[in-house]
Amino acid sequence: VNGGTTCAVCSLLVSLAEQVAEIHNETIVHGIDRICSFLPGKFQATCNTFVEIATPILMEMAFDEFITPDVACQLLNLCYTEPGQQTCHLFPLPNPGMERVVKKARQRLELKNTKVDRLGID
Amino acid sequence: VDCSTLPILKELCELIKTRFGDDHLPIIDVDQDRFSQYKTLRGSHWRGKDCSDLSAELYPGRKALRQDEVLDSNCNGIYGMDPSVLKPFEETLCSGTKRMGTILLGDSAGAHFHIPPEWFTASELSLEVFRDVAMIVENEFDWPMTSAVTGYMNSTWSVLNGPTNSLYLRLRELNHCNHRDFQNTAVNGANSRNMNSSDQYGFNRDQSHDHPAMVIYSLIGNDVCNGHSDTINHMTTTEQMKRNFLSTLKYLDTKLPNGSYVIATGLADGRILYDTLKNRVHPIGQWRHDVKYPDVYNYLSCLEVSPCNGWMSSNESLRNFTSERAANLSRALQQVATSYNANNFEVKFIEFDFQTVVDKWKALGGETWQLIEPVDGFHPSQIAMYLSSEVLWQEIVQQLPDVIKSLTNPNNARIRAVFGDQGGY
Repeated sequence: VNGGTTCAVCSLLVSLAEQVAEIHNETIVHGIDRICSFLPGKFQATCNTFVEIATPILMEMAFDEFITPDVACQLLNLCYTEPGQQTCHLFPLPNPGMERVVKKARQRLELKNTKVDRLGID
Repeated sequence: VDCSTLPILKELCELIKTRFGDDHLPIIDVDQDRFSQYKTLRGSHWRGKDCSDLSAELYPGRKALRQDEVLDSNCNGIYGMDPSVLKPFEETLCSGTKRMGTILLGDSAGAHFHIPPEWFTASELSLEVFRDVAMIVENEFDWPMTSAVTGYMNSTWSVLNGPTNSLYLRLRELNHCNHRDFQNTAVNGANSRNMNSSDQYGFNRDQSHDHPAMVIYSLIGNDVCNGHSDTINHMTTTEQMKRNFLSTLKYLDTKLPNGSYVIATGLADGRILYDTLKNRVHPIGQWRHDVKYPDVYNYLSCLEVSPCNGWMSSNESLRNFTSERAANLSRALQQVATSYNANNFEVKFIEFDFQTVVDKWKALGGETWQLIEPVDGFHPSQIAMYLSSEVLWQEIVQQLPDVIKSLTNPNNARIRAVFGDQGGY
């Protein structure tokens, strides 16, 4: 439910990208690029597809401290909250609340004309 | 895209889907004898390496064909003529001895599930830690080759630390003629329900052509572990457990050569997981110290992808209930094991007392958390594998002292001198 394994993988990947970026003092997009470059060839294509689609949202993370990996994966539609279910989060919830942060970030992305469709990661 | 709908790939897809996905058999197995020369994809990391993939008559564990005068039919590395007596080596070095293969019917703990913690630690990510990612995926994130029952090699991987010892290595040490005679048919998520037809899990033994085997039936958690939010409703009941185990024993009686043994282990008490890890930081939270194990447990439960809601839970009553059910299921296994009369094997029951492993490790100066896989916070680590094999062996020796004594081959030194590593693995 709520995105299941795909959601979990997304949160981990975004979190690692964020941490790698901090360690190397670079942008989060470069951080995730760096992670992809560590993978063997056949896994790099999937990783790069993820980066390509996720880049606008990952860039938002640099400007909004409340966009945690959990929020980023909600924005990517890889995590969601199904009716009657609680919202899942691995990292501490952002102060204004997950729902509010997601809503505001979506509005900003729409203003920038960024469309994020659900990723077809199999 | 469902690859089985593609005309050219259909047959290959079906092969992968059924043979690998459902039956858990090696994919690369030309002669279809269920043994392979390829390491991963249920190959020689999981079961003794095939000495010929072009003849279904040659495979590990079989009785030697024409005493292996010319060919090594059972892949134990012993073949040819002994010039001192003009008899085949297999006859002079192995014939008079009692042979015993090793077979595991188990779950992810038996297969040794391990995800490298380096993959979740930002400061340690590098090309090196992902070097073996293909092998790891092809082995379903399992490391049977370093496991407690069928492990045969010390880890040479930077992402897996710790020594290896196993039941197989001990039986091989007693009699070098047992070389390569092992099968790890464990499957991640296996429980007594899907084990009651072991055929599905690639178990392979022929009553007339193969040597007896020591079968370890070890399902230490999945009968009480599941990811459902109503986890208790999905736990196996004691009656179901008895029925399932009985069904497996009946099946084994039609497959195992006479003189075999089935050792059933009880379920683990998983309360140790939460008790040990509740205040520890998970590798993904190392950088900011913001994610502890209970956070990971709750997150996985929320997504309903937890391997074990019962034990990986901050709800103490639920953890206690899960342990109580696990103990009841162990008693059910014990009752069946002590009352079942098989035609071809003897059944024994041993507890899986992880506390003994903990005590041993603490006596060596270690700490309990080192015995648990850091990424999933659920499975036994490589060190736990090593120590579990010792505990398992001590229990077996205690229950079958005469049998174990009778397995010694006095020709081992000569086998080493003549055949060296017997072809390795």
